[in-house]
Formats: sequence, C-alpha cells, structure tokens
Amino acid sequence: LERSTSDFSYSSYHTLEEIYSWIDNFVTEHSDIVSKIQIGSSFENRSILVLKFSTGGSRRPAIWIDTGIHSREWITHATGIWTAKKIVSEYGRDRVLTDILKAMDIFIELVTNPDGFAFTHSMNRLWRKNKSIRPGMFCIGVDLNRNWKSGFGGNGSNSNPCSETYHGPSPQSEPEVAAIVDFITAHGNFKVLISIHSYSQMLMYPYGQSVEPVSNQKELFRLAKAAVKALRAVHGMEYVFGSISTTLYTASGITVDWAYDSGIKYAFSFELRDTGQYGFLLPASQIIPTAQETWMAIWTIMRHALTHPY
Amino acid sequence: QVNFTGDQVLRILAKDETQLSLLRDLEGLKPPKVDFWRAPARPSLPVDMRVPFSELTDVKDYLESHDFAYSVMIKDVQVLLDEERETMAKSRR
Repeated sequence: LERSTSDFSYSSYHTLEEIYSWIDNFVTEHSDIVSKIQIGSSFENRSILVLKFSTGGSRRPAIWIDTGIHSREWITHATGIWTAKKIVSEYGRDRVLTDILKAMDIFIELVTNPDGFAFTHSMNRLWRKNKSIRPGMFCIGVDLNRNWKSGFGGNGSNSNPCSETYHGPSPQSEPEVAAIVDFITAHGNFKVLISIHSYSQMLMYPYGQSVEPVSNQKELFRLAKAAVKALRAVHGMEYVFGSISTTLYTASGITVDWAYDSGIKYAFSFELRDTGQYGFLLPASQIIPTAQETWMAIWTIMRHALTHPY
Repeated sequence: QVNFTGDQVLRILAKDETQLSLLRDLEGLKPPKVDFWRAPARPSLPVDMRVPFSELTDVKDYLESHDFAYSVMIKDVQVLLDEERETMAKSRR
C-alpha cells in the first residue's frame, strides 16, 4: 500500500484499496484543512467516502465534485485525486482558491461507484454500472446516473436490467445514489455540483431529461463558455458545451438534473478527454494533462459561484 | 478477468436519424452484440461501439449493408488493457 501521498504516483491509475489508503494518508497529512466523511455504504457494503475541504465555520455554502459514478471511466477518479492534491497545494498561494475556501467548503467524492470500480480491476475493465442484484433481475447492476428522482424513468434511460442505462426499480433505489441525496439534502447549502464523467470533451448543464431551458440558462451558457476557454488555454483541448439534451442526448434520472431541481443553480457535468483515440482506455500518460486542464474549468466555475452568491 | 482479445471499437458516423435508429436496434439485441461507448445521440456526433471479436464479421456486414461510414478506433481492446495493466504494475514497483 502507498506509504504517503508524496510516494503516490498521480500519473498512474490505482486500485480501490490504493485510493482509500491514499485518502487516509492525505487526510492525515492535511488535517488542518481536509477531513474524511463516510456518507454511506455501497450495495456490496464498501465505504462511500467524501473528502471535505474546510477552513472553519459550519454549513458554509458548499461545492460538490464527484468522479467515477461510471466505474470504467478511470480517468475521472485519477483527475479527482490530482484535483484534491491541487486544492491543498494551492491553498494560501492561489488568491482566488484561498478566497473560495475562506467562504465556502469543497466536498469531493472520488469513488462514487466503489463496487463497480473494484469490479473493473478484478473481473471486467469495461464495467459501467453498480453491482446491485435483486430478485427477478436477471442482469447485474443499475446505471447510477439514471437512478436520480428528477425525470426518473423517462426517455434516455432503460427499464431493461440488462441495459447499460438501466434506471433501477425506483428513484434512489441504489445506496450509492441515496447516500449523496441524503448528504446534500441534510447539508442544505450546496451551491455548486460538478459530476465528472468521460469521455468526449464536453461541459454540460441541465437539463438532460428535456430540451426545456433552465431558468438561468444564459448564465450557465456564459459560465460554461468561460470554463472551456480556460480549459483550452492549458493544452489546447477543444470542448463543446451546452445543455445535456441539446449537446449530447436526452438522459433522464441524472445527477445534474436532480441537483438543479434541488436548488443547486450551478450544476455541471464534464465528459473528459479521450483525444478521439482511446475511449475509456486513456493511457496513464494523459492523466496529468487531463487533470491540469480540467482544474482550470473547475476553478472558473468555483470562482463564479464565489462572486455570485445566492 | 473478462478477456477482450480481438474486440474492436468502431467509430461510426451516422448520416441521419434513420441510421441512428438502425444503430440503436443493435443495442436491443439479446444477448447484446455490442457495447456502446458513445451511444447514438445525433447525426453530428460519432458513435463509438465496442464489438466482441466473435461478432465482428456480422456487425461489419450489417454496417456495410446499411451504407454506414465507420473506422476502427481501437484494433484490439485487449492490447490496450495489457499495456494499461503493465503500466500500473511498473508504477507500483
């Protein structure tokens, strides 16, 4: 197991055990600003962990970032880990980030689908869903990004348990989704939600369930435009942006629609790079450049939330 | 460990909605013959589809018979997976 975060290779992919071990080392080494919260347990009873970055106060306006809800998208977990390290290394140096952490808390859930992620290492590298099994379900797993209450069961999700976009028996039936819903609802003061997927170089905002524009569509469009501009400036990676239903496809029961309908005005979904050649199998050599460019987009969104409180 | 030797990922450009729905028909087959990495969305976006080695001939015949334009994005999935695994092992060492 990794002994400390300084030994940890941020330019490699890691197993669930290595990531959880890194989390413990990371929290120990940065206990002044980072803590670990278990928000629940997965279907196969693995801990669901969230990193909290806070400089004090209670129930401050908060930013949520999750990675790995689709387990085969390994670049997202790796980007999340690098981002966590970036936050602690830039705090006190980057004025904007320091101001953000003086006023807001940041929560990062690195492995949103721990059972699926463990399965990609042990049995099937291309597994996407969680690992739930229920009587009468002749296939394993629910697509966790179709299991949210908002638009549940609508177009762009599937009622067939063997489908990769199977929405599950009911909204929030999956413990991995219910844990986040309960945590964010109980906290009650989240202002930003960023859910990170791969791949296809997109930055999107609600809705996925319909083409109906959200009330602050213009603001989200401008913010997404600024974020992808900041991202492109790092390594020249071109992203498209817009609402999920008009940029990609109709998708119902998704994280960012639920967040938006729960009052989180700045809800975004990333589809990270694959450079058009590798799909889910992006080489580890591209972890750092992907994380560096993604950071500038996240940084832009967080700065907007800081300067536009609501 | 599921082995993906010989599996290929095809990048397909659907001309119109008709072609998109022909691709969506592939998803509904039992057992599923293909795994969409980028699902059929709109004609302007590519569709990426992993095809098991055993289905390659049938699926390519299907695509060609319906006049799809496609390219091979990944020639052998298992080769990339082996490289990924080796890189992880090297990093761990």
